[in-house]
Amino acid sequence: GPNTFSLGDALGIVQHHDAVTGTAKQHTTNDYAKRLAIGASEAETVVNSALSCLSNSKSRNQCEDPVVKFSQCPLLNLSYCPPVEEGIPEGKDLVVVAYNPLGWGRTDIIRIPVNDAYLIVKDSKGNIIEAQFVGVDNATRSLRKFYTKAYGGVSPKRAPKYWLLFRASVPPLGWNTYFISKSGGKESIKSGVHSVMDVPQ
Amino acid sequence: NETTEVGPGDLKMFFSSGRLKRMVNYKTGVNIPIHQSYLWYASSVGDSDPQASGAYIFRPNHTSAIPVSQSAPLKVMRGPLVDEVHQQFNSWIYQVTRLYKDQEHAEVEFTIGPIPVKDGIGKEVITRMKTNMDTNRVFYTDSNGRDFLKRVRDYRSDWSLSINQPVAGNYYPLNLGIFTTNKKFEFSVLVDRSTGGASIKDGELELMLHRRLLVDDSRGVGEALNETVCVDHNNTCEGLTIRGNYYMNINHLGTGTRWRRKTGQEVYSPLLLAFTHEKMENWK
Repeated sequence: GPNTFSLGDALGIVQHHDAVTGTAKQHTTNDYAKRLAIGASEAETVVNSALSCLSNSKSRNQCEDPVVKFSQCPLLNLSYCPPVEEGIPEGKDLVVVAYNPLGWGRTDIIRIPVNDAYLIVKDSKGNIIEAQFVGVDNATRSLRKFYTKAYGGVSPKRAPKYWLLFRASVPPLGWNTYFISKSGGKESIKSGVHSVMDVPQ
Repeated sequence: NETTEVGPGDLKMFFSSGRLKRMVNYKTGVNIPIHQSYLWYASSVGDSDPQASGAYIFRPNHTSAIPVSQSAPLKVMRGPLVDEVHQQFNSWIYQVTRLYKDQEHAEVEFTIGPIPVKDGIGKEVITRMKTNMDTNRVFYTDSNGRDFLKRVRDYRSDWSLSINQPVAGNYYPLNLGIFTTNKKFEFSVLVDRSTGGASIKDGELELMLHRRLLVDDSRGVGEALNETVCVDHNNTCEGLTIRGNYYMNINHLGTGTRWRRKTGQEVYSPLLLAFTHEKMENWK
């Protein structure tokens, strides 16, 4: 099964003084990056599989027979997040599980790239929570375009238009689940506010 | 001449003429004029002393940095959770300043690069925050993420220091952040990555965010610090573009410690997000 050995190995290797200080030759730096990326990717699989065990579908035990497959978005800062931007399949919601690795509860803003401006966000009890849409800026678009091309990423045809922001409260060393769904226009207006832009002179 | 107030909560920033002018926290009553800008140091390739600026050595050509631009037009996005100020400082520096409703700091997202070097000059890009605080040469930087240690400009407590490098000689490594104080207030900046920081003049803090150099510093690496990324096999390559955040906070003297500790932990332990598709009713 998936494990975190590659990440452990990569973390061991990058404790070399040249890796810590940035004084390695370029080909060595590239190798450090590659090993870290492989390790992080495998660790991501471990976490996804653990989350599948922890969050059961009502109809079956997810741990033994996972039908719900999680994925993560390491390039979220470039607005690259295929499971979100490809859209929500008919009859389903987008489920966002947030895990807090700290020993105290925290409230943070979650920011995900979306294409649809008519979305509502619900907490785990089904209450609609406040959300805000902000347009994706050109700097992010061009960065996304360049790096997905450079690293061979498969980018959805349409780059996301908006960031969807909402407030998530997560207990210490615990998690919380949020549901994002398509809505009729009215419900969305109540829940998600589009940012107002002004351009001062 | 228009002043623009930004921030949906108690923390506000005031911008005028395309620049940050002031930061105010109405909950704590702290009010500090702060100017923020981007500059770059021209990297030395060696002079009478052949030492060049490189991966190991930071050695600028001059003691003053070159400003990227005097101001940058603002685009302000306002909403109930966050206000954002977007600024393009030049063709290769973009910045978004975010003020969240319930947070006591401003988040600054910088996108820098590719640094142009066709003029034959290596560049070490900094952001500088200027306040009117009388800081008496003193500032504080973290010690590898642990205690903040007192630093005094042009001075070492354990030996007699002669200043040959007035800028580089006052740079310290940052892993968590940097702050400075006067008799009433503290001004703190936390980083999301290891970098260099200094206070070259009283009331000022600066962070080195990106470097692109053309000459090796002859200390062993044997290559110039000039990383590129290529999009195809025809050698279509560019210098790196970096994107990251730093966080600015103002507080009364002695009360910033709690913010630095708590926020520092949160910056380095972000929420882990996992996504899937399922009907809410079927979720347990």
